[in-house]
Parts: sequence; structure tokens; C-alpha cells
Amino acid sequence: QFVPPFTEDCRTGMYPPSGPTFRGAVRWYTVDLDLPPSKRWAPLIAERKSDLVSMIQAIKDMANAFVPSGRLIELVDIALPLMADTLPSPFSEEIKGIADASGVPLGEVVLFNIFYEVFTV
Amino acid sequence: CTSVVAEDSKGNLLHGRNLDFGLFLGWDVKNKSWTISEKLKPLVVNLDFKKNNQTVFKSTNFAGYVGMLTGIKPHMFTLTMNERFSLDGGYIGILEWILGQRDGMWMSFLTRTVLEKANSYEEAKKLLAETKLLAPAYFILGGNQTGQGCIITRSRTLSIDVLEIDPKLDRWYVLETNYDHWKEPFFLDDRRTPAMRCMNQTTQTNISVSTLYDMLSTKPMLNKLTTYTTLMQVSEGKLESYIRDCPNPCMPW
Repeated sequence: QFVPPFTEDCRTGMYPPSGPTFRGAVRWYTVDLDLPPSKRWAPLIAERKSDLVSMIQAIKDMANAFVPSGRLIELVDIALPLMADTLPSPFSEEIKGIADASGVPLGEVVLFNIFYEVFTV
Repeated sequence: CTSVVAEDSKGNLLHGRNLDFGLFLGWDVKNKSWTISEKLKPLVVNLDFKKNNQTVFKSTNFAGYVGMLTGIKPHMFTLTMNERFSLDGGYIGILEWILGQRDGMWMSFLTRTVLEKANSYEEAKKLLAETKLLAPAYFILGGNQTGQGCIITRSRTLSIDVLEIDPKLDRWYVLETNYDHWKEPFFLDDRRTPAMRCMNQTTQTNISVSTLYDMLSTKPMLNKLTTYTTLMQVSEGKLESYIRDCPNPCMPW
């Protein structure tokens, strides 16, 4: 791994970001914690819905590549909504609010939010 | 992932991180990129969590994800988490949860709770070290006073180790990738050695947001899994993030 070009000399002068390693700046949004949990994420999701759907579709495509019958996704869509009700507040309500605002099935939004634990498999 | 908390020669704490994710989740041969990493980049957002119209904390997130991986409680502390691999992993925690044993916390819900509720570096450190988890993790925490920077190595149930910044030992930064700091990293994924070489080359005198970004822009700390880079300055309450690309040739991880 330490052979060039995979490990390069320490870069300098990279800031402020520009050039081929910089794809773009990151936009700011406000999350109003005074709103009910189910409503907090609606403004953000309204703007990023299509990107979220596209990312979740990529995970589904990969799951279907492993289990062509589609059973794995079925399991997610049937079992994980039950998991949503066991999650602590306010996360359970916030996740349901994101599913409502994006139109993504609740089980798939739950999977996205517990992916860290799932991915250790 | 690569996370680092560094103390400059004036005692200011800086916190930087590369969020790398999507390993083995589909490789796009044509574009030489990881499918999920590329799908996550358009979802990267900076969030300002407010209560009574006052900022409580700020974070860099993937839209749709309610937990926290990168955040700052302005003027108090900064927090990032890196993935830790262990056989006693999250799938055991999930199994316990399904069977009704629910005394542990989902990792990203703990980091969100710490950013929302903790009001000091010490309080955050205690919560991160002592709360039972469903999955192992590294928590990298920076404070607002000299010497306040640490890596908390967590198993699901225990705090295995806390490595602190210690100016007396000339340890002016703590850096975590995805391996226990007291062990050698996996030889095909050693991002720790080049990262430390760059930090040592920079020296404490010259460490800044700018030179931190330089280190995080150097391959293999920058790799095909890197979705974003975040830089945080606790004393200014400032968080800035940038979506990244790694032009070929570039390490896949």
C-alpha cells in the first residue's frame, strides 16, 4: 500500500478546497427541535427525496443481487417497521416522519438508520 | 474513516475527519468507484439543530439519517465516530434487541443524545465511555481546553481504552482510523502510518484548519470510500464540510 501512487507525499496548499479532489460544498439546513419529531426533517427531505430514494434503491439492487427472489427486501419491508416501534423516542417518530415525507417504505428508512449495526455482519 | 483531534501551539483544539463508507457494497467497474459511496455524496448536508431559535449543536449528516456521525456543540466539544470491527459486533446487539433485551443504545442515537444533552467535554466523555452499545465503535472527542482530546475505544459493553492528548508527552494530537491504537493496523489498510507522518511533518506550530485539510486530502487518507471531509474549530463554534472525490489512481479504501 505504501507504494506510490496509492500513498502519496503529504499534500500541501489544498485549502481552500478546489481541484479534482473537491466535488462541492455542503449546504446548510436548520432542524427545529421545537417541532414535533415527526415534522422536524420534512423541509430537508422535501429537497433531498430523490437522492434518498436513489441511494436506497442502490442498496435494494445489491440485496437483490444476493437474494434474487427479493425475499430479503420483503423481510425488510415486513419486519423492520415493527422494529421502528421499539426504537427510543424521538428517533422512532423522526424516522416515521422521514418515511412519510419521502414516500420511502418505513422498513427501508429504518434499515438506513440502523445500518451501522447491520453492516457489522 | 480518519478522525483527528489536534491542539495547536496556542492551545486551540481542532477536529477533522474523513467519512469513508460503502466498502464491498457494490463496485462500479466503469467509473472505478463504490456504488453506495457515490450514492451517499448527494445526501451530505450540514445541519444546524435549533431550540428556541438558538443553536444547540451542528452536524454533518446524510439526509434521512437521524443519528450523528460528525458534530460540534459550539464552544463546548466536538465529536466524530469511526467504525470498529469486532466479532462481538452489532448483529449480536440486534439479536438481543429483537429478543427483548433493550438496555443498550444504537450507536448513532447515543452520539445524537450526547450532542443534544451533554453540556461539557467531561459529561460527553462519561456518556460515550459508559453507555452500553449495540455495536463496538471508536468515539473521537475534542474539548475546549488544553489537553481535552481523546479516542474512546468501545466494545458493546465496555470502554476498552481512552487515549488522551498529553502535551507533557508531546502528544499534541490523537488520530484514529479503524483499528485499536495499541495494535498494528491491517497491513492492506494502514492509513494510520501515512496520516501520522503528515501530522508530524506539519508540526504543532503549523497545525491549522488548512494543514488539517491537507492531511485529509492526502492518499490513502483520501480514498474511493471518502464521501466528505469535515473540519471543526470548537472555540469558534465553526463546522465546515466538503464533498470529496479521489481521482485515479486511488486506493479503493
